[in-house]
Amino acid sequence: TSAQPKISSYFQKT
Amino acid sequence: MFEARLVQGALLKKVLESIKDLLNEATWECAATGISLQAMDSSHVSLVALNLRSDGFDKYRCDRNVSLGMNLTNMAKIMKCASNDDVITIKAQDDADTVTFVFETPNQEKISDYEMKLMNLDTEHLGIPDTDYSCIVKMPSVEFQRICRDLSQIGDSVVISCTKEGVKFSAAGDLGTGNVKLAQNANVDKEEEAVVIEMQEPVSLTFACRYLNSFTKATPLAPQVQLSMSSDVPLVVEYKLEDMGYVRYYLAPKIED
Repeated sequence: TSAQPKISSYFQKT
Repeated sequence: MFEARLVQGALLKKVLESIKDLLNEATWECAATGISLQAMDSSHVSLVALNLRSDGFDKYRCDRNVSLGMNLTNMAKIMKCASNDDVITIKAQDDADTVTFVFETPNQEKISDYEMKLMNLDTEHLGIPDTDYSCIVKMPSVEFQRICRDLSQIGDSVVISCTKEGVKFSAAGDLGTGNVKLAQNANVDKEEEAVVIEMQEPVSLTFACRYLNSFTKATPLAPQVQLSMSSDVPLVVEYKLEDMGYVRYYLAPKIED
C-alpha cells in the first residue's frame, strides 16, 4: 500500500 | 480598471478546461505583468499554477492589482457561450464585485457580454522553491495523455522511471501489468514529436493516475509537455503557452507505507 501526501506539506505558505 | 483582450479567445477557453477538473473556484490575480492563478484542488493533493503574461494579450490594461475570485464551474458555463474563433475581453472595475466577459465574432457583427458575480475567496498562497530536478522529460503532450489514459486502465498508480536512454511508465493491478517505454529521440522531423531527456541522476517515482489524467486536460494548450522529477519532491507537469506563459501542475509522489 502507498500513501498520497498532500502538496501543502511540501510548499510553505507565503 | 482591468481590461484584457485576447484575439485568440479559444486559448482562454482551453486554459479554463485545463483547470476546472481540479478546481471548483480560484482567484485570478491581475497585475500589470499579467494574470496569474495558484490553487490547490479541494483535497490539497495537487497544485495548479498558471501565468498569462500581459504581452501575450492583444490589449492589456491593469491600473492597479485586482483579485478576481471566481466559481470556475460558472466561468466555464459562460466560456461555453464563446465560439472558438471569438475575440474574448475580460473587464473589471477596481473593487468591483462582478467581472464582464465580452465575446466578439471576428467580423464584429455579433457582440455578446456576460456579467458574472465575483467571490471573496480565502486563498492560501504557497511558495514554490526553485529546484534542480534529477530528470526533465520533454515529450509530445498527446503521447503523455495517451499513456496516462491507457495505464489507468491497469492500476491506480503509474511508476515513472527515467534514465538517460528513455522513460518508462508502468502500472500494476488485479488484471496484470502494463509498461510503456519511450526512447530518447531528438532527431525527428517535427520538434513537437521529440522525446528529450535531461538527466542528472535516474529517478523512479510513483504517482496517482487520477491526478495525472486531470493534468492532461491541458493537452490542447501545447504540443509538448515537460515532466520535472526528483526523489521526494513534487513532480511538475508543465504545458507552455506559446508567447504567453504556462500552466503547471504539482503532484507529490506516493510514499510506501
